Amino acid sequence: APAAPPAPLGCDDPESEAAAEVAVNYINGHSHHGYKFALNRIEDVRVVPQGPNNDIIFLELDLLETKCPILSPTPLANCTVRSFTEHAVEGDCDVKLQKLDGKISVLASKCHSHADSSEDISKVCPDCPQLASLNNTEVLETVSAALNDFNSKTTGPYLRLLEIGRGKIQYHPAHVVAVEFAVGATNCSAEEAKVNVGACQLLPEDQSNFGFCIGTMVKLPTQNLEVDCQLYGHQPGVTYVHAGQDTS
Amino acid sequence: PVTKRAVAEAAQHDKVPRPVGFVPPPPPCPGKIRHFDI
Repeated sequence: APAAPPAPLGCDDPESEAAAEVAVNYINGHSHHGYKFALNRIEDVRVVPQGPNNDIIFLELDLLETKCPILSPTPLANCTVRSFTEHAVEGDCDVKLQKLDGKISVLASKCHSHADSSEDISKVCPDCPQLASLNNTEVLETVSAALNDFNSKTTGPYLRLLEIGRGKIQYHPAHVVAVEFAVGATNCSAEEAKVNVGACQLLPEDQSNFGFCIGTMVKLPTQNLEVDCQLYGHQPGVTYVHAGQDTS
Repeated sequence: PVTKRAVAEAAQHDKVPRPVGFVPPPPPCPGKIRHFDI
């Protein structure tokens, strides 16, 4: 009697998890903006045999945003997943992979991400700050104030804004705007920038030095601004692709 | 009435007897949730 067809691959089978790990590393490695994503759930897996030791694997993955910016050198395993009450962001990805002679590689991937709904957050945590749009006026003002404040006090290189990662606004019990943004070191010191900031350009690729800032502006009851920026140091081969130049 | 009862009993016996405590395997997908479900 012909051999029975192999049982369909389960979403929690080791082979599916190995394929999902390859897929998540590929997705993070080919993303140029925002944050790294971690695997939350394998929604579906489908294997299409192509011949001996040659399978096409289709994965449907549920990812969750972590707190690690995409330019951060932190290994994904050490990146904390943003919690539900911190206004989580979910990624849905469809990935096509090939397993050839035991080696798994990604052929194509398509993802889209979306923040959890404000209603869901409010139900669980009425006073939790909620994500604001990245072009929200208060977010933009807070990023600008935080970066200027840091540059006015730093003894290191003058930093330029690369992109805003997220902005959250809380109205109770105080009016607080919290922002996260990516920065790049320029060829100026902070002192030189005071003289001619126009001459301050991001360092060339072979010297690039990216970093990340977190700023908090308390507006009421009294105004108070706090900002902290960390530079990662030069990471060979890591480049920042300005928005709009990105490939899908 | 005899026929009906006989068929009912026969049908009952045709079912594959399940061992006591049989737990059906979990569906292959979707998989486990590693963090939380949105």
